[in-house]
Amino acid sequence: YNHFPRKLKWQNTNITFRIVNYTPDLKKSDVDRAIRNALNVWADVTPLTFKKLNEGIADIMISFGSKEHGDYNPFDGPNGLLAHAYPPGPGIGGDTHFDEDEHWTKDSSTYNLFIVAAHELGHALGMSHSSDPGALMYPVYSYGEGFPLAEDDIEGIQELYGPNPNHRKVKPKPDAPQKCDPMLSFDAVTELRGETIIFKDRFYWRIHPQFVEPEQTLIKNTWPSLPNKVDAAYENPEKDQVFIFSGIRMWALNGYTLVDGYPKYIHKLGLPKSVRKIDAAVHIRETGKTLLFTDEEYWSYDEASGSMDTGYPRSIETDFPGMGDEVDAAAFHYGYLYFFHEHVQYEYSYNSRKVIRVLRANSIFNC
Amino acid sequence: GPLPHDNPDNVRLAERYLHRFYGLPAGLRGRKASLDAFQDKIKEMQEFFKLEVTGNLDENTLDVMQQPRCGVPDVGE
Repeated sequence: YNHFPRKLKWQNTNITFRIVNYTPDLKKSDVDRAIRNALNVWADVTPLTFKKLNEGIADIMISFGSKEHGDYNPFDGPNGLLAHAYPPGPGIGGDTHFDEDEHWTKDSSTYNLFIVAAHELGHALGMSHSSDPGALMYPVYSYGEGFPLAEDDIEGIQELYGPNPNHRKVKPKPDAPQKCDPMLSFDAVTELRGETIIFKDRFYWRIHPQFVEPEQTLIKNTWPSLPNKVDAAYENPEKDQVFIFSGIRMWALNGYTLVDGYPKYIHKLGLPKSVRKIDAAVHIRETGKTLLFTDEEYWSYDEASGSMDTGYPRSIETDFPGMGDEVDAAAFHYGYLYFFHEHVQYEYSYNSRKVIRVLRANSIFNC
Repeated sequence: GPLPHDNPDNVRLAERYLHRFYGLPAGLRGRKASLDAFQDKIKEMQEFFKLEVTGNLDENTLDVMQQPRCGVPDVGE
């Protein structure tokens, strides 16, 4: 999290606000509710209180305007700049402006007024932008359900105002995982048209062979209809599709586009109903088989026939000696299987059937 | 196709972005000093967004510059 220079903040905790005008995109009551809920997000975790004024000058003056709207800080038409706000202070300090050329909504379609308002009011209270992609104060718009503050945002605002004396129970989003955390484990690993995609919590890293630095993004920023957590993933290059598993459901992606007809139940692959989750999945191009790992066992799915091979499930420990009996994620490169479990990865020679090397799971990030 | 950073539209977009959010001084590119300032600001933005810090206008960097966002600057006054 960051603050403004000189840690600008309001000197008392009773803040007034006024909604000067309204967007025609939503009912007046919807705008009132969105702004009130956005203020409550910050009130939940601080001693701050917000009183609405219907006339006169309030600390935070909220308005909708397009292009040049009076503060020599023009908006730019649809998309691009969505809104801005000024740090705490007299006059324009705290004022919050929304770009009327955007389409303001109260659902997941763009742009959700509550989410943008919660972010902008963070500025109006003294928060600057955060570089944590999971934080509400991250500069780029992303829609997410549930309580919008991450731990990063709460630490930042409480550094300015302290906690809420009434200790309201809130469920902040966990911060973005750090790629060089030595204890980092992965949820799923897959290829996607030559890039490596690594899923962890609400995020994924994208490793491009030509870029050293992996790019971390919210899953829902790229695939809004995917869940916030992925259990397993694999690419079937013949079909140019990536399959994503979460719980008993699976999705198929064609590049970054969701394939119609998904999600489907994982049992359509031929798994018994007793299987409720796939821990890891890996496609072995040479054999055309996809291995699906659940608890201590694994299955073999034949992509060509679209059916499960007979004689499965088999024991992971028996068939892949030398590594633990559970797998978080799996990948296959140039004849080597890479099994990820907790903060370790095993490089396993598929041909000679033995573990060749044991590495830290995040060694793929060149930490 | 042409490399991203050759495309004049992309350069103009990057200049506007860096001017608005990273305090890139307004003024014409072409002089060496402003080229250095341009690259320094790209690096600053890449560092903030945890992109690979190259100072080049690569695809990932342009990608982020084109995403809808808040109008408050990321750094500085």
